Amino acid sequence: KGAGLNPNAKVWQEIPQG
Amino acid sequence: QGPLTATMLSSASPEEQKEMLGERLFPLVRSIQPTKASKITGMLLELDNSELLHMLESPESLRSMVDEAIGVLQAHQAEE
Repeated sequence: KGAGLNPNAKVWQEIPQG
Repeated sequence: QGPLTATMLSSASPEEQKEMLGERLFPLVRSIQPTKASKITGMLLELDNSELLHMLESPESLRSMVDEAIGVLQAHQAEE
């Protein structure tokens, strides 16, 4: 289970709009 | 803002493609799992873009993948 999901993946950061 | 399509992605660089997908995915992930949404979105973005496009269109698929990501995270944290 969870193949392909990496717990050490980079955290997503929202780019501020504008 | 309509749905994101493979055609829209194909005009962007690989990095921009993940950016576009992340912008769409993050609010959806956050509505399912508010506390770890940034981490889970990062994990999901490592999957194939075609799979991510499918998840954007299928709340059920997205939810099950988010659940799976939470499980992977918890198992990882338990190991540490």
